[in-house]
Amino acid sequence: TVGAVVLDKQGNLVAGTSTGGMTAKRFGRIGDSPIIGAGTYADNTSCAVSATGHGEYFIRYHVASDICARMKYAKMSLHDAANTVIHDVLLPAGGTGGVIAIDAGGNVAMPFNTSGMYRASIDKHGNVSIGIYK
Amino acid sequence: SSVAIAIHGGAGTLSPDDMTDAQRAEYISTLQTAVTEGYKVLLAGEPGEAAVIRAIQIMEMSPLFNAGIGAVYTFDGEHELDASIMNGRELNAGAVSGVKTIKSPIMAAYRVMTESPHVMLSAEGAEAFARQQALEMVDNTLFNTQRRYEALQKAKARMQSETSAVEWRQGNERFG
Repeated sequence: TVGAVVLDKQGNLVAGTSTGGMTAKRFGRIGDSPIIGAGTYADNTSCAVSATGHGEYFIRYHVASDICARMKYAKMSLHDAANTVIHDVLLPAGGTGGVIAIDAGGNVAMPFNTSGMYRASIDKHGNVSIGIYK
Repeated sequence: SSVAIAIHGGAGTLSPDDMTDAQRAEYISTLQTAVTEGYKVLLAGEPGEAAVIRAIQIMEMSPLFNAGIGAVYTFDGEHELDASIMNGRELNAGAVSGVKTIKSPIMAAYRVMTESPHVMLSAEGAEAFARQQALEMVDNTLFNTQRRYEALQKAKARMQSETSAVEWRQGNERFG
């Protein structure tokens, strides 16, 4: 699975995700990537999120929109909302994976509860970061 | 306003032992290209959707990632691809699922968002819409890679050894 989240010059947040899904999948199995609210979500009043991981859990826990809702209604920061959902909600339930997220201030969060996630970002100051492992 | 971008290429049980320095360098280089190209689109003042599509298409065309070329195989030895895109301004969104012959699923998702009254189209219907939109259509074998084919054989061997579907929990393949 691959994904991107951006803040553009007009102040809009956009999220996108694309995937081949799960190895050896059968019976038309669909994961979270094409499900708006689960693997992809964007709302200018909170954040944009793209997810990757065990899709069934990301659907059941509507991970992408949950992160944005915590910002919108619980007034959590992007970092706290994303880390809470990935580490305190999803992992105890057995869901593994991670997200990339960005907010209207151009802040970036990339939490994951597995040993690695291919990720890269360029923040509002132009700082580049690229990582694979924890 | 200032601009910013983040991308991912998948999560999982990754270990430094799993790849050679050369492979790691290839991943880093492709991530760098994708994030930089998307950022350039933003700096040029183009809409966020263009930057998201640019960055994701670079990874869809790379055999390194589970999307487009390099996608994992289904049980039946094919590739079924999914994609979605969402804009935070008016909460508009588009998605395709279970498509096999659309070269760029993220572009198809974008067209669903901008050229149809729907949010999600699936399988043959999504393919018919993509053809109507004159998107590039390809043979499913374009997405083949040896590495993923071998992963399919391993997964199928494990499935046969498991005693029940419930117990059959996938290994690293369960990650998108």
